[in-house]
Amino acid sequence: NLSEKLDSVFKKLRGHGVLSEDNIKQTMREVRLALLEADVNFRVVKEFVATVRERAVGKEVLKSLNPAQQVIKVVRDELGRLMGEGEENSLDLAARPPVAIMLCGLQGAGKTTSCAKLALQLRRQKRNPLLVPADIYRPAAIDQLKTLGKQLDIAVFDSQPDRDPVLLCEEAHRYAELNGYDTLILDTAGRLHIDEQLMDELVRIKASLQPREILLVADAMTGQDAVNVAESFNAQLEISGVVLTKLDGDARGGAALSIRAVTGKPIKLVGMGEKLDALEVFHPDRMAQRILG
Amino acid sequence: LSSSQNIDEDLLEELEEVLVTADFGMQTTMALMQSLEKRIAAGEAADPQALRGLLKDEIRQRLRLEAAPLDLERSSPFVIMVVGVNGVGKTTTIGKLAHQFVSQGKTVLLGAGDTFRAAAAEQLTVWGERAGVEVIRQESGSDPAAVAFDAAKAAAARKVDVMILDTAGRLHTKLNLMEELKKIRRVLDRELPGAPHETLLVGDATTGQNALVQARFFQEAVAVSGLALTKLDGTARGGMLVAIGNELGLPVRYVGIGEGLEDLRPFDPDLFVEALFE
Ligand SMILES: Nc1nc2c(ncn2[C@@H]2O[C@H](COP(=O)(O)OP(=O)(O)OP(=O)(O)O)[C@@H](O)[C@H]2O)c(=O)[nH]1
Ligand SMILES: Nc1nc2c(ncn2[C@@H]2O[C@H](COP(=O)(O)OP(=O)(O)OP(=O)(O)O)[C@@H](O)[C@H]2O)c(=O)[nH]1
Ligand SMILES: [Mg+2]
Ligand SMILES: [Mg+2]
Repeated sequence: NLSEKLDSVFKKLRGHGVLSEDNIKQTMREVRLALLEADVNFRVVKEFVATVRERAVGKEVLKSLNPAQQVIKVVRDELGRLMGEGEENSLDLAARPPVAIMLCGLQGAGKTTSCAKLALQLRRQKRNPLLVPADIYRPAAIDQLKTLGKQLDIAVFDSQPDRDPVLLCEEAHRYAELNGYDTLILDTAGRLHIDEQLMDELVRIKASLQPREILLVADAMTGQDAVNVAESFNAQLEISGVVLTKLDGDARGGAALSIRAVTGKPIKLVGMGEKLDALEVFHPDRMAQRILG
Repeated sequence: LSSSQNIDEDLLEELEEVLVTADFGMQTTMALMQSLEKRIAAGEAADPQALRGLLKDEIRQRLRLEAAPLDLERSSPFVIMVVGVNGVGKTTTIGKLAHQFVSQGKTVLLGAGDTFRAAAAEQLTVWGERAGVEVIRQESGSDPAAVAFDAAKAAAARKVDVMILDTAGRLHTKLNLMEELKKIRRVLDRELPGAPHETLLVGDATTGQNALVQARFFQEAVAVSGLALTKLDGTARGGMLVAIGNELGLPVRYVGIGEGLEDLRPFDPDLFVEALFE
């Protein structure tokens, strides 16, 4: 792992004062490799290493930490900071009900499952959520959300696949108002960020419902493409946060850093399994540790 | 790529970036760059154009597979078990395959082997309707091995040409779920000796280096015999196919290029390599 690799780079340095340019060069190479092996985007790694190198050069080698640990600390601190340590990342539901939360993202990322998980979480927080199936394209997508709602005993708006998704969301909003639901969770169809028509659909849903939260749902195993997707969704929708799914796997999850670097938006929730209670708060420091490997 | 007149550090870094951002992964990228530098030192490339040609050649070698289509005549019924992690496109790919086989004059039967995920059987049933083929299913929550058994039995009784069994998405790290997959495979073999004749691992082009880990685990657990890569209609390049091809030598059967019934193509290694540099 990175800690061991840096240890071997610094084997001869213990107690020698300032980190030299040459130690730094070698260690930055190891850090760069570790991040690229974790699927962090090429350009994001370039910028990250430049920042860390600046912080590490000239740093006094503390008596209490050996140089490898010192560099690791700089890396981990900067990584944690980038991941959002100390930042507010709770859901913003401070609006006149019914408050809308829109989930969007690429095909298969885990949106529908995350909508159900979120509904359960909100109900446990004493809210009264309404699940809204707005995916009219994928076979049985509406059935999928209705089935999940039934499992949780949470209301699901009776969407039909022959209705326009924007109209469905508007009808659901009216229905929520009339029936006392305070939160709308909009499950949208998976789509490519390069699909103009479908991206425009999201823009129209946003314009009409003015969701308090627009969450990009992203798969933790996503590779280099994460920057393209996140940049595009953010540019077209101004997302408010990210849900990172399938973190119960063994992907290093570098996509999280890529997404943070290009959007600056908080990772608010993480999916830790297929069960509906597998939704957790995001821990920036834990993610930093995981990415470093 | 660089408009530089000769091969320099900038061009090499540019090539490295092309490989990494196409999700070739660090192992493969470094191996490719090393091979390239050796060949440059041996005077094999005089200019950037020639260098690009060398790189494509190196990639093709690592991909070490010709397009390897399925030989459905090998067995009747020919059983395909479709596996992979969550959300990669297994169910959709099965719908497309059914349509393709039907248009080739084959009779097809589908098995709704995902008895776990909400509305999974319903989803496959719609695809069956679109392709004009029947779907064998049971109640949600039933034993997937029981559906495998039913589907195999029905395939034999009806003398269909192809039976495709859908399975629930599962992370390769969930050992109990991988055991379940092994059990399904045993049930198929018991009911139709030699089945499954193809164990198709479906992967997502947007996946990074975890794709190789997935392939290793699934290969080890259920003897994967072919790959399908989906979502190549997006901006992801699917470069991990090269690492998988190099290490496991798995034939790539199909690529998914969209969400419609017709959006499946046989894998073309030359097109794939060309697209990497677009
Ligand atoms: N292991 C694991 N699986 C997950 C997680 N979140 C979702 N899944 C699974 O991922 C697959 C896809 O989930 P969906 O909710 O259907 O994804 P989606 O984004 O709605 O898909 P589309 O609507 O087709 O774009 C399903 O098999 C889910 O059970 C997670 O956190 N961990
Ligand atoms: N753009 C694009 N989308 C695809 C492709 N293949 C599948 N999809 C979409 O990916 C999403 C997931 O597809 P599924 O077939 O449900 O995936 P799965 O592997 O069966 O998912 P689980 O059973 O939940 O593990 C759906 O929205 C599909 O329409 C493809 O080639 N291109
Ligand atoms: Mg969905
Ligand atoms: Mg499926």
